[in-house]
Amino acid sequence: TVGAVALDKHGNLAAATSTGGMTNKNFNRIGDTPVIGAGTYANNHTCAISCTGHGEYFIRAVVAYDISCLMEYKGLSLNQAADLVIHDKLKHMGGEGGIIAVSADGEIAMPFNSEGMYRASWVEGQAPHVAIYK
Amino acid sequence: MEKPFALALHGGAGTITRALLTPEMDMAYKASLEEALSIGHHLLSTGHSALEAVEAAVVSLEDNPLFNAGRGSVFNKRGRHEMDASIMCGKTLAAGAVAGVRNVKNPIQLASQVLHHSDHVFLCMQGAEEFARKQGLVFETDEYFYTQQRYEQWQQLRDSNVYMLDHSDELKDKKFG
Repeated sequence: TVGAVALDKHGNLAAATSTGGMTNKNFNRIGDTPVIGAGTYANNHTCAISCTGHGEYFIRAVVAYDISCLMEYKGLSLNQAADLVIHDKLKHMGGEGGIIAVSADGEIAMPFNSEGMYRASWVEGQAPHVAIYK
Repeated sequence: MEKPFALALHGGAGTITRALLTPEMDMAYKASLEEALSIGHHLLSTGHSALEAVEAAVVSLEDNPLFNAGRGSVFNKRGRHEMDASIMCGKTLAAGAVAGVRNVKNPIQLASQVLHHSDHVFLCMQGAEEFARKQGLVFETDEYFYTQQRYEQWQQLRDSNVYMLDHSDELKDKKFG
């Protein structure tokens, strides 16, 4: 799975995710990637999110929209909301994976609870950051 | 007033032993991520929209056989490639998504076409492919999506009900459904 989230100069957010799914998947299985609110979500009032991991859990936890809701209705920061959903809620369900997210303020969060995740970020005026695994 | 822009991207999740991740592979993955990052950064720095930037960055990763999307997509139970993608605009809450599409070179572009040129949000399988043809998107042969590493991964699993995450080297003894 691959994905990207962005905040542009006009303050607009967007998210995109694409995947080949899981090796040996059967019965035309789809995961969270194309499910808006589960694997991909963007809202200028909160954040933009792209997910990767075990899709069935991301669908059941409505991961992307849940993070946005925690920001919008409970006033959490992006990192607080993302950590709560990935390291607490999703992990307790047994779901493996992570997200990348950017808030309307330009805050970036990239938490994951799997062994590893390929990820990169670049905030204007800062150096680009590329990392593989924990 | 212009705001500082920001971009983040991922190339999947899973587990892989350090022994399997050679220095050459490590460099190749990082270079690919940096390339996609640069493409998105260039668009944002020149005033393009977040929607354009995320689509372009994902296209770059889809075209790279290292990642499980587009060209590097994994094999399904039948030895085929079935791809899913979605895109969403935070300003308008407009969204486009596709699932189970085959041979579409860049599924994220198809999702974008659904967002911009369809009354619907989510198209799947043959119907989504028909829409892709109408929109003039590029299709590729099965050979384009073949990678030896992905084929070998599938060979380990094809006679079982086991499945595997993007970069895993351990098997999950679980079934769907």
